[in-house]
Amino acid sequence: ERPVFTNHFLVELHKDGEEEARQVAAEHGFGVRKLPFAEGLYHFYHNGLAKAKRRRSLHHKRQLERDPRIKMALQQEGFDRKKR
Amino acid sequence: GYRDINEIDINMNDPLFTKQWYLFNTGQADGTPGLDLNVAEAWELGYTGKGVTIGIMDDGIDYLHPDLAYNYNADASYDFSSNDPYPYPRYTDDWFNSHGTRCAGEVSAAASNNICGVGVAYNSKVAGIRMLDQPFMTDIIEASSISHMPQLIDIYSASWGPTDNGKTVDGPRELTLQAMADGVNKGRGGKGSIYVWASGDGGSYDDCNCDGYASSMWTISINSAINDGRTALYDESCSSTLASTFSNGRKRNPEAGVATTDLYGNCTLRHSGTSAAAPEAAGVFALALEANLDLTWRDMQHLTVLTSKRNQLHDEVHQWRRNGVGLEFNHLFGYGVLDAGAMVKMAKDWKTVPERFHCVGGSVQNPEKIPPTGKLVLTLKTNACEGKENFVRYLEHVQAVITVNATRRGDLNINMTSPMGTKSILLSRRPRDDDSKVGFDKWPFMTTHTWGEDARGTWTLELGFVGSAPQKGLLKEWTLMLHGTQSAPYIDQVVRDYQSKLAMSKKQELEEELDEAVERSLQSILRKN
Repeated sequence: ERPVFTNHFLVELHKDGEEEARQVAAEHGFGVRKLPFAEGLYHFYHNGLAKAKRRRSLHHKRQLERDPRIKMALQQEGFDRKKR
Repeated sequence: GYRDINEIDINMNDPLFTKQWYLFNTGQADGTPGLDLNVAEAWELGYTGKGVTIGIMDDGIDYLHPDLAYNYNADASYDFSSNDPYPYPRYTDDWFNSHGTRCAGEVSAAASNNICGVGVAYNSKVAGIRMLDQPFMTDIIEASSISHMPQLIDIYSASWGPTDNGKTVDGPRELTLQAMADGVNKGRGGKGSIYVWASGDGGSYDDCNCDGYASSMWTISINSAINDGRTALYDESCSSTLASTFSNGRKRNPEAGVATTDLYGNCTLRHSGTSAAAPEAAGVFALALEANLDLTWRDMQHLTVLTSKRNQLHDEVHQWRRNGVGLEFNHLFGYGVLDAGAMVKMAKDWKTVPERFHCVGGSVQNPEKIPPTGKLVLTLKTNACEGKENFVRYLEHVQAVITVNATRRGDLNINMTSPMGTKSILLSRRPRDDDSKVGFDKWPFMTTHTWGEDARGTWTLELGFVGSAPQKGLLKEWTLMLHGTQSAPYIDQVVRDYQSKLAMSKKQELEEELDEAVERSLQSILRKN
């Protein structure tokens, strides 16, 4: 099965700090939320992107990765979960 | 534990209360009287969920519903599908997003307000975590939901999972595992978040050990029984299920379903599936937490094992058996149906169980062929890390981490037998699973059936095929992971009921301690002589 890519990104910053994360996200047009269980990891989401696409959003990924404040950006794959 | 059903008097004016047979079964909808969660006893003792918050990870909650609004915890709620603090369900004309609202009502619907029915923990608070209503789930959304407000939310209830189509093998991904580990270690001020999971709706075609959420040690997975004590047709069986609650009946009686709140201020009599079972358990655990807020995530599992009852649960295929320390279990129902009254009474006096250790009991790494007929039988002899810091003497969870390929994955059967002779069915036939490429890659099959046993000795793994055509397979790895305590978990517990599982287990532990003391004395005398 071909993977599906979503408008959610896992982003790791070089320097941990919510203020910096907010600024980085805003500059790139993303919303942001800190992941409470891990240091330096943030959830970036982009409301202008399709919620599910067959192709990676390479433009956004590269844009994020070019930012020197960002250590890593990973676009999240989508998968099925069902109500029981 | 016998109570005359006619002597119990609960005054609730909620119109659906008399239809909530799973709370108080007087034989409604052709059910079996007494086959219920025994919440009446817990309520009579004064436990109604006060001070406890349950998070419903689902498609949202109708927090304006008059039966939920009072108990809604807005501060602990969030909408991860829309990124805002208002987890209200998205409207569809078929009311598809009623699932979370129905689950929430089972736990926290207010009592005696003349609306719908009553929640199991009707004075608890409920938080909405909207995360299920989106085209695709992501690891980051699951992880965020599971780790949302772990100091405000005590219990997380999940009535979802990978597709129960009988051919999926899937579970939590990396971030979600990290979040769950963080939750059990740091949530609730270090006592651990409690994750309750619906065991799955795939029926006899599926096996809940192929669902990594339900089979996780960090979740309490809950199966369901119907109102006459049989298993529901959609119930899956597996060795990781810890206990059961109730869901709708097989009969077409419209009142045999689970009565709860529904969207837009409505009520329903028709909530069903193992989805309906997990929130009932979350409610019972909320009552136990009110009785003792110091309970850890592991204490809750011990209490579940010790207080769940066989009651009148029965199944033609899977019979009740006793494990090596005498605890009665069933492959479908786990340790039985939750008993809220027994649980709060035991919780009240409960002393936190000793520290948990992990031991790699051994590993088979050489590839072994699984024959088309007969079985591949492997053994591992372990001392459970005795003599080391991480010695595990009293088992809690046991995992068999297995890498195996087969020409037809669904025909593969895996059983594991403990040194004390308890056989766990780790994987049963899934006729729809025709995978021949992926197999299981370091998949952690889990069993709770050896709870309390001594891990030392020889473990046996049997792999074989059941199906119409001959198949071939290759086992590449079997690693035995033992989890439990070094010291006796029940020896310091207060026993109030001398017929209880706790009394039996404590007696065994005392006898073992005595034997060991005598042994030590004898050796000391022998050395002196």
